[in-house]
Amino acid sequence: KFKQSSLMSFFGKQ
Amino acid sequence: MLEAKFEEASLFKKVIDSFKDCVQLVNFNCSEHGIAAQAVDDSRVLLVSLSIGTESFQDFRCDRNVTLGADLSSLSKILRCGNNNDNLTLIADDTPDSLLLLFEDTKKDRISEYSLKLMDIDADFLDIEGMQYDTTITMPSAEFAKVVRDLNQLSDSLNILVTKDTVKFVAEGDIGSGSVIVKPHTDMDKPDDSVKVELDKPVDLTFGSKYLLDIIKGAGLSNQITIKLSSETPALFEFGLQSGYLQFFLAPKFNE
Repeated sequence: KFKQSSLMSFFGKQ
Repeated sequence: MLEAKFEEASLFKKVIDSFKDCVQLVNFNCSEHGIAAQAVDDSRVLLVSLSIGTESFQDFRCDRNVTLGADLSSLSKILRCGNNNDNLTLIADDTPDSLLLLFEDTKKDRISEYSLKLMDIDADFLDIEGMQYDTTITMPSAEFAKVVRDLNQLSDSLNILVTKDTVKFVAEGDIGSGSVIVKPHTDMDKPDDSVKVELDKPVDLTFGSKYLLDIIKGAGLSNQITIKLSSETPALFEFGLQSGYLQFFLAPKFNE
């Protein structure tokens, strides 16, 4: 099964 | 003071309609370069980034940077009150509590004025600049929208596979499976019908269909969509404006 990833695991916060 | 006049209200209406269903509270950052916004959906899977350059306006004046925090469903209600071909001017002072929207029908000499209450929105700003992608696809936005709508009927996931000479969309679900292959080609007569694929590395990625359904609401903004994919970063789906863009960044699904 596929699991949805989150944007937060890719982008740094400013 | 911000005074931003669209020759036709339809442009701003279309832009807002393109992302009002996936994010609700948005800070519009106004500067001498135009109006920009960034917002993430509640599930933190889809990010919207908007830039409307000054060339998209008939007149644009912004003396000092100003942030307009707006509830898009409220903004959208007001935008529905104007006609598509009315002039639309957005007016705000330097520390605004509200945004004034002025619709003018110059032929009929009718002026409608609405005020939208603004809000303080505490939102994270994500650094989305400077990402590297393995492939860039440019194709007709209507064609992409149809593929997404069609394959959504079969599965809540859409797999996109890109090789040198094909883009393959695949959906596998309980009732069966479907795939659409799109090949690069150049249409001399209608350049917007062309499909272009630039590829550094083949790509095999899967996305949630419900987010793609949100993204294709931007298809009315531009005849073409640019899709940038990489196994390392969220996908970028971009609709160009005459000056500026509406971008969607979508986090992929991964095989567990």
